[in-house]
Amino acid sequence: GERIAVSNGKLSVNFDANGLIESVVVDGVTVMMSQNLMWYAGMNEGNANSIFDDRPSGAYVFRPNGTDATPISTQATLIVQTGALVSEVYQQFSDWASQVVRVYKGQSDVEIEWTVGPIPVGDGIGKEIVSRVTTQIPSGGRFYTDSNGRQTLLRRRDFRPTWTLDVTEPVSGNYYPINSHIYVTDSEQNAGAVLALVNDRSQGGTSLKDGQIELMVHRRLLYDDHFGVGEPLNEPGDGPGLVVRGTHYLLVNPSLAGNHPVSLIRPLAQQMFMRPWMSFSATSLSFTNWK
Amino acid sequence: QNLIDSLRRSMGEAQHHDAVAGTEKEHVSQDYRLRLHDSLVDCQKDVGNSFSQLLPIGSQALPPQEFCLHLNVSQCAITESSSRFVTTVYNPRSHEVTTYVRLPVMNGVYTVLDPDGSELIVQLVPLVNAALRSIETERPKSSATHELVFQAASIPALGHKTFYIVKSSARHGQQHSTITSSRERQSTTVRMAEA
Repeated sequence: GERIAVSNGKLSVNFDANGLIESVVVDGVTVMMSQNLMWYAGMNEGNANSIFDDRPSGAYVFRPNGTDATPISTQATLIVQTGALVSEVYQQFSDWASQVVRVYKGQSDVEIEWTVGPIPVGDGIGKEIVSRVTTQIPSGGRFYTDSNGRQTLLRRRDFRPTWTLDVTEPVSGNYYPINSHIYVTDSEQNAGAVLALVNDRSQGGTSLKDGQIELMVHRRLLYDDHFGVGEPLNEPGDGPGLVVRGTHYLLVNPSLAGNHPVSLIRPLAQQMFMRPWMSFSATSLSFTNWK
Repeated sequence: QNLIDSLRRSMGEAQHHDAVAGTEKEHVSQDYRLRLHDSLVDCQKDVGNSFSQLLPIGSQALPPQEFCLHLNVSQCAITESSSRFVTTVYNPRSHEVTTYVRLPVMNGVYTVLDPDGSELIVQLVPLVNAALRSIETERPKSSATHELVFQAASIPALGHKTFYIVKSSARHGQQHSTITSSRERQSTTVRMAEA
């Protein structure tokens, strides 16, 4: 029921009384923001009609039943740990969804380590889980996604550059592959604000509202989508489902001050993509003898 | 070369669209994982061999390099069980990097020395307890209670640095007062929501 803040001296992340992120302060400027883990309901079997034959959600098909996602929980139970090098807030949303929000000393990004699963499907509904961040940045229906970690492409909501799009799938029709990063900004002249997420594996992502971006982190679906894989996306077999853990770097910058957004994102993307390797060796030697 | 080619081959296979998108059949995904794991182990052998060739003559008797593939769920047998060990951090990027290292350990007071023998700032972060986080399902084989965090600074491009880590009770002759002050400096303040 308390407001909590963790800081690394460069930025601070503020949590509201429900235990959810409510703002990030960067260089003294407060950027209002909400972030939560949410789920889309999978489309079940038996939805054939005069236009489409049967197309349930499945390994190849992202086709949510409905036009928006639902928060797994509107509250989180917190454990707050602060120290000399890292301060982190552990958020438990449910017994199958939690994340740790970390700020390391000297770093300009926020690390979000999410742990999701096993996804409950006792209600007979497949679920696809996303991490969604919402700000008030007026991005004008534009967002940017990488292409295999190389070129960064402009995307426009409900739009295709080479044909007139008839929007029949308002959510999945705006989803793109995100292999490295996705961001929104309010300025073409690199003078405004930027919100970015850098991911550690290929995920789907979009911006369904101005100032908002989301990345899909886990899926559990109950039907074969008849596109050839021949089985539902429901590992392992009929078992409990998978627990998945991963990391997103959240970058918020209220004023680009002439920097191109990708100049701030690319170092984080390289840090995520080419992390240091570690090896270990036990020793009984003193440091001097060992050295 | 065949050790490296093993990983090269399984990574090539994992470029198949269903591996990248995760749309393969379940048993196929298990096969991808098995191949990637086995070839990672092959590569680790090669890295270990190359590393020992970097060491001065006569130090080949040192224990071999070990790798931990479950650091993301705070599981690493050697850091959990050793009171004195070294960790080598290799930077695969083409420019110098500074990164934070997190190692699963047992509770205690630790000293971390960089290659010059300078003592680094260390923080011991408790792992969130089992009650709140279904820990048993996540890391069945780990006895770690904390993560040891320190900054590995200025790792050279395509290079490595080795850090020496000792659990203070193992350092002979250290004064109790020193240990107490180190413990305080390394500690993490924990606040939990009341049930």
